[in-house]
Amino acid sequence: SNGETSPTVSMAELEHLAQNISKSHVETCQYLREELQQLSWQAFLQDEVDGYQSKPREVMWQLCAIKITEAIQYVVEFAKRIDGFMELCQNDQIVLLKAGSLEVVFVRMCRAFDTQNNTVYFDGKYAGPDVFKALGCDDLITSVFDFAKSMCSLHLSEDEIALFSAFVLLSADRTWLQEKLQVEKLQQKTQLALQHVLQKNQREDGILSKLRCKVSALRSLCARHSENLSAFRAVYPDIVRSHFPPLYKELFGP
Amino acid sequence: KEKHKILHQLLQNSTSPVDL
Repeated sequence: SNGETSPTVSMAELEHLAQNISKSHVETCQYLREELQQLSWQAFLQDEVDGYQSKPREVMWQLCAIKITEAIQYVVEFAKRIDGFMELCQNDQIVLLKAGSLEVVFVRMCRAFDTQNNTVYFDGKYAGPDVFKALGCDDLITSVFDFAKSMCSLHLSEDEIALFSAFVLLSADRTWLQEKLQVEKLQQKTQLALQHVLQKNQREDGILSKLRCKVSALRSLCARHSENLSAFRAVYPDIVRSHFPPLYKELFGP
Repeated sequence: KEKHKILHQLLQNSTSPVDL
């Protein structure tokens, strides 16, 4: 709070890292915020909602897997542009992306979420939870929408979303990391940069602990996505094998 | 490595397959 940081990281270094991460986020965020706000009045019409609801379950799963995979490709690019990420060993880069890329997609989702109408930008328009009915996982969808709503209630700025995304991605407690210490150092620096940005933006005390709570919510969402995918795969193994994007299968494979 | 072929490719490519 007095402007001092850990003795090993200078203020200039934190400022530089915060700038690097914010820039990487803007360059790889898939949709600009202004673009999303302009589109927010475009919600799906009832007959379009009916169209999604009457799709066969496997077709809707495939569509969502494609959309998630597209979003994840941007997250991979975000990771690559974070100072220090590409210096980690390749095993750890993969471990972090396997565990964290969907979490970052959920964080980024709050940018594309309209709290007033409880809708999210999906497949060209804003969609409510009913659009995803055919997936057959109402509880997961409700949790994802609730998460987006609670993230929105924090009113994070773009640089705060960027720094929080990097913090989530660089989690040093993921299983199978080979050089845990390196990841830990990078995550600590990112956390300091996040604190620095929060202070600079004059955010209220307690915002950091609210963000920490979101970390466990994200883990639970991803665990539930995996459970729902396993249940789907048990019924439609061939659909997953032949029609799901290869990157999605690599990330969420059994 | 074989198990994460696409991730490896994405990490090694200087430009991403997505149109950024």
